[in-house]
Amino acid sequence: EEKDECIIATEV
Amino acid sequence: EKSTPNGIIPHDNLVIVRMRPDENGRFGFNVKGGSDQKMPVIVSRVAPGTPADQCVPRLNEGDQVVLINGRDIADYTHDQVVSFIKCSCENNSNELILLVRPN
Repeated sequence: EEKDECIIATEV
Repeated sequence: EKSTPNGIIPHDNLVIVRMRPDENGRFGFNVKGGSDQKMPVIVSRVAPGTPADQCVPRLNEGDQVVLINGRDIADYTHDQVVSFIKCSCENNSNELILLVRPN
């Protein structure tokens, strides 16, 4: 099963 | 890391970081993680010359955010955590207070 490796970083 | 069964977070080695936003309302750091990302909330970048860079003690890349303005953020999503950081209306002094576990 493939997983999404997208990790989001948000500027604050 | 999960909190203990009675709900108290172990406070070993944790650091309180306090800062006020700049004129644009920004603190100058990036966060990643959240319950929806299945990762703890971690500071991924601290921009030089910003409140996050200049506060003492300084916020550092790799620090794990444990509390935001006294709120345990372990069960909140990435977007909710970002909202908590941006919402300085929770305390009268407009100050962001983070409890972090240093990298």
